[in-house]
Amino acid sequence: ERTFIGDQVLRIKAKSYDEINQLQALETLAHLQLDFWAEPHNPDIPVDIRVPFENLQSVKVYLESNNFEYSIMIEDLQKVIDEEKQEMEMNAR
Amino acid sequence: KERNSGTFNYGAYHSLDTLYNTISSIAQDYSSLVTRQQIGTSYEGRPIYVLKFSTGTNRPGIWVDAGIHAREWVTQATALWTAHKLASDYGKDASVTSLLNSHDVFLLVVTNPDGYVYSHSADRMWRKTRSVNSGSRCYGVDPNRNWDAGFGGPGASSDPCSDTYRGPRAESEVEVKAVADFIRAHGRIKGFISIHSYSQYLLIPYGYKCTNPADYTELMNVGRAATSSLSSLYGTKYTVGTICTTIYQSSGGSIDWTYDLGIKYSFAFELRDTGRYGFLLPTTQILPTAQETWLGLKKIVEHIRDNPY
Repeated sequence: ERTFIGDQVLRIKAKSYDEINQLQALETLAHLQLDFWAEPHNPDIPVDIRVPFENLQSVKVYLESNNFEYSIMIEDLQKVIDEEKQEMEMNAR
Repeated sequence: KERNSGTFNYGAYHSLDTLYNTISSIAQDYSSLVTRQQIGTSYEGRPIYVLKFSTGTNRPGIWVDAGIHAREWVTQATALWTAHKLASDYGKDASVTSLLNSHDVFLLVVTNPDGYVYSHSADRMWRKTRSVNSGSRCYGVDPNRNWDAGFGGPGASSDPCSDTYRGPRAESEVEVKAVADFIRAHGRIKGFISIHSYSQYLLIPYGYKCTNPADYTELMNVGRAATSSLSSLYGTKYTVGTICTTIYQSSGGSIDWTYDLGIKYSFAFELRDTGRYGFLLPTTQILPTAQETWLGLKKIVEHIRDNPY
């Protein structure tokens, strides 16, 4: 079973269409294995990206060096999945 | 005590088996109104069940589906709650009664059963179908890039490893073909509503091109009325617009195909987000999501009922 230990979901607030374009370019970098939960298309709407643990540093450096405003929406994805699983097991019982 | 659809816990996420058992229970408990029909079989051999709500013959139909993207669990949960709501409100709620006295409703609770099972057992973040892509190590096709609407155009990937892989050809996915065949064979579907999560949008065609549909003004008005009604319950804010202008250009989507087929009232719902959980929306949010969505859905189906074409 695939696990997501340490993966984070980042919420990025683009300030302009230039930044939207930069985020779209990020999407094409397949080696980062980014999973866009909410796509970059409009500065009014935040972009959510699941970032694998091993690429967190690279992505955060990219965002910070390009002055992107972002927050961590989910700190550790696996923790939330585990909670969801426990809840399902409890409901099943 | 024998299980029935009235005692089921709709405020929880469940396995496919449990969802399918409950679909059967709803059909049994409301047998004069609801029937379960198998419209196809998934790539891995699972039945694709649609619930048909009908009080007569040769009625125009309204289609609602959920869960074409496996990981959007709140959508399957919402659809199941909606199925029970429709069944239990018939004969009690004037609007539902009048709707079902004139139209059939077809509700597909789990559009992508293989993906749903896979998201429960192997990869919680799975979005696609589970078909084998010849010549690739990667599985699955994004079923909402696989419809015959601008297939292969912008906003869909030709890479089988991408989460938005469009597939080798339109309707290559049996799950998509089953629905498309059903819609074509029926011939009188007047509304088509596809339920997704989690961006809080009510979307209208088009996605494969950035031009407005001929019925843009009417669809936008219906959409605004629906989201206004939805928001009245918990204040959840929705954006209404075309896929292309609201999200981004994306080809091969279901509501573009249905609109071009002549189904004027084609909409895609993107259900609520709490801003913290994305696809992992906590179970405490299922019932509020379903309840508010119902208000929006009701506005759309009432408009379809009152504006025959």
